[in-house]
Amino acid sequence: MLELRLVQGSLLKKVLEATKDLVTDANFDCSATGFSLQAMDSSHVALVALLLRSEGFEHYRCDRNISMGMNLNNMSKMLKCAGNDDIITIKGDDGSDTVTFMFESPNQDKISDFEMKLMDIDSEHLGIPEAEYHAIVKMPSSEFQRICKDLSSIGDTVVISVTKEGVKFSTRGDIGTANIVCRQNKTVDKPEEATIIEMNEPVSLTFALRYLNSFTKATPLSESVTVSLSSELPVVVEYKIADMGYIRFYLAPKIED
Amino acid sequence: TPMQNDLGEFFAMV
Repeated sequence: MLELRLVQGSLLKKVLEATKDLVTDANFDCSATGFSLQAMDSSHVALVALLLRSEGFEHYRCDRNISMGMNLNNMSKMLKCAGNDDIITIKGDDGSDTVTFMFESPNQDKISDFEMKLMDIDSEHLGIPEAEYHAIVKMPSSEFQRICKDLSSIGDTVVISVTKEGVKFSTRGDIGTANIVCRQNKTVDKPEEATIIEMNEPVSLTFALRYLNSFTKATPLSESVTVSLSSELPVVVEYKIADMGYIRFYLAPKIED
Repeated sequence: TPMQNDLGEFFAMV
């Protein structure tokens, strides 16, 4: 028996919008810790890891660990039928091949339930060790989104370099080149508007902009984004989900041939 | 053009 009641149902809607273009099918894992997902894109270049902690749900019942395979496009279709202010409850029964999404309007005058077929998915779970990163950049998520979008109109890849001067995003394409440098800026009205650069050592890595642009679909989930870089590791782009957990995207770097 | 790495080169399957 599984019953997860999420008062801020819009969070789940936003999570689906952030993941459905990167991953087609995924197993949602439910345990005492929370509701989580780990899935790679079809080319095994990018990975999404989601955690919504059990404490973030108004009601969280998960009698035993369960994994539910879902087609994210179909799940998104169903969640789009929920209002932005709706409370969403996810229900499942042991051994059932369906999951139910129940939507309640804030004043309880409309209650809907949508039953979706589950699917068997061979999960390819990767072990991601805790790592020390050479540099961690925290910046407004809208700014990161803007940079990725702007640079992708010039080139296909971006070089992200962190030095003591700041973080530089560079691209080149047929029409020319572009460089955007963001310096640390803590003198802002709100902490989420700050750009904070923690650097242990300089790092420079190349990434496909197509994937970074896809990650920025998580922008509505958080005012700020954290980009963690190490020369021997995939980049981690993390959006914190208020009081609940996170959505993290991992992207393997490109290397010079 | 730089070559694209695969995540499997960094993280092991569990």
